[in-house]
Amino acid sequence: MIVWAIANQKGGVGKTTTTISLAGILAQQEKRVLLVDLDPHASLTAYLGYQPDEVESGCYSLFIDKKAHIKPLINKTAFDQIDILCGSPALATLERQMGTRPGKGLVLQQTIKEVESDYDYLLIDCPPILGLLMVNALAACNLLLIPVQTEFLAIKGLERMERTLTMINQSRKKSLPYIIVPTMFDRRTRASVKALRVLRDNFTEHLWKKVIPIDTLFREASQAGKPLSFMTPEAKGVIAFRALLNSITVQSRVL
Amino acid sequence: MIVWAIANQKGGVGKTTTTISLAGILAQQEKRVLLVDLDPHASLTAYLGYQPDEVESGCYSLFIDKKAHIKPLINKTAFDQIDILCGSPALATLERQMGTRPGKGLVLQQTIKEVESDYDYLLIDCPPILGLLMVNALAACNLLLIPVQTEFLAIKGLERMERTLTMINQSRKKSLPYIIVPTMFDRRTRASVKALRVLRDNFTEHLWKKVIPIDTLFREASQAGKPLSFMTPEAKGVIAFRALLNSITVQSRVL
Ligand SMILES: Nc1ncnc2c1ncn2[C@@H]1O[C@H](COP(=O)(O)OP(=O)(O)OP(=O)(O)O)[C@@H](O)[C@H]1O
Ligand SMILES: Nc1ncnc2c1ncn2[C@@H]1O[C@H](COP(=O)(O)OP(=O)(O)OP(=O)(O)O)[C@@H](O)[C@H]1O
Ligand SMILES: [Mg+2]
Ligand SMILES: [Mg+2]
Repeated sequence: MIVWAIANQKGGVGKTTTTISLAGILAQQEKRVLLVDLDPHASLTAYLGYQPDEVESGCYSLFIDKKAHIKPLINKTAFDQIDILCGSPALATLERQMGTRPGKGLVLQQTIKEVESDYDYLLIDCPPILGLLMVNALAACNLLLIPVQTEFLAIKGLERMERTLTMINQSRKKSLPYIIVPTMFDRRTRASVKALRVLRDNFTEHLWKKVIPIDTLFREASQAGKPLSFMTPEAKGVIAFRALLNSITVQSRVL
Repeated sequence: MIVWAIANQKGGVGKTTTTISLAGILAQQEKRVLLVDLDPHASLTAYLGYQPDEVESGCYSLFIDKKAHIKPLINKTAFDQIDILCGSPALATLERQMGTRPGKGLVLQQTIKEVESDYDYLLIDCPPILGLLMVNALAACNLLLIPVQTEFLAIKGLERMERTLTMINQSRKKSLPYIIVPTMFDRRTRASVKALRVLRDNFTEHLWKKVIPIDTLFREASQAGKPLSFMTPEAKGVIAFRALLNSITVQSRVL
């Protein structure tokens, strides 16, 4: 099972959109995908038709109950190949509740072993804040995707994300590979073009060579509760995420 | 001193853009404005030219040091009428550190009294997560602005924001007035138009009657580190925020 985390401390950069878009394309390639929604705001859970406040079982139970098993907490979605471990507002209380419990950063890494052979891919959508939930995702994954909007405010936070990774890597045997994915690129906007140049000059080593363009169909897809590739397979946003998937799979063979 | 909080648990809906845009317009009306950046990601702090990781004094010190005074922690900005209490990544550790300290939700409300007569407006930019920092902002303000992108994922979280407010209001003598501000409205996108209709049908009582349109100049302004009104006073985004300011000031007189 291949495990990817999608994280960035900046809000609204396209983390949830990246997670659901990649999941949709993988599902259409007949891969079995488990989504994990670690965001207390639970956008991914809502996107797939669940009411986050009414979710009985999900990620939260995994952290709170020391003996919890992941399998019974997993929910089906409207898409055969895609299952989900739902997020819920209660996740926001974990930081306080877990306090200094030993191993609190490894809960997810330990529990997902149980489904190793049930899924081909496991994608983790993270909340826009550095804390216990993101640390769990970084410990559990073998590749990190960092969506970054091509604009000033989002890039400013990227240096910090890289510093966080350097810190996390000190406690890993092998350092965690990561790819920075430029999103919502609008070639008609000077600030967007300028921001992409800044990205390409300062983050060359980990930056994906292409971009995810602005595509208003993403908003239509979230309204319809479907990955965009299930709605409009040839949308420019889908073509771009397919190219990203290809780059990751080719790169992983080399890694 | 008038205190407004700008908050929404959803990321990337325009909280920081709303805060800086209103501050710019107020400054041009010769009002003295103090900005408080409660977000550990500190977009507002970065926008105004500070490096969040190098900030010596700011909001964090206010929470950590029981005897801290706010005045010495305030920094100047490039704009005469606008000062700032900077945000920093350390804010993300407060949830764990403050644990169950009595009065932890009232720190901001208590300390800002010291600058009552120094500023006309105090605007608080919040992180995209419901926790101690947002609770402090809601306790300290006398009006809450909730920017909401006109799209499905952002609206889904709005019901939860309203439930949070009902909870908070139980412990206030007078319930906190709030205005929901539709942002990034794009009349060419079907999903945006549909989302606005959903907002107008379901949240009529607190919804501002107009919208903040999509305006690519906001990205240029953040790159330039200036409120948009200082760069392009007649930009459509500025005109919209000026209209919002008028609505709030008229409404406050009635309240
Ligand atoms: N390439 C794109 N083109 C146009 N709109 C996009 C694109 N990617 C994402 N969006 C839209 O931007 C908004 C924010 O995206 P999304 O919710 O995925 O971000 P996020 O990083 O997950 O936010 P949060 O910080 O709240 O978790 C959504 O309305 C989404 O539809
Ligand atoms: N009306 C608008 N038109 C076009 N772009 C906008 C508009 N409002 C905000 N933006 C852009 O959207 C992005 C997100 O805005 P902003 O950072 O203000 O959101 P936020 O809610 O503060 O995010 P966070 O959750 O990270 O705090 C920024 O790039 C900003 O320039
Ligand atoms: Mg998200
Ligand atoms: Mg912000």
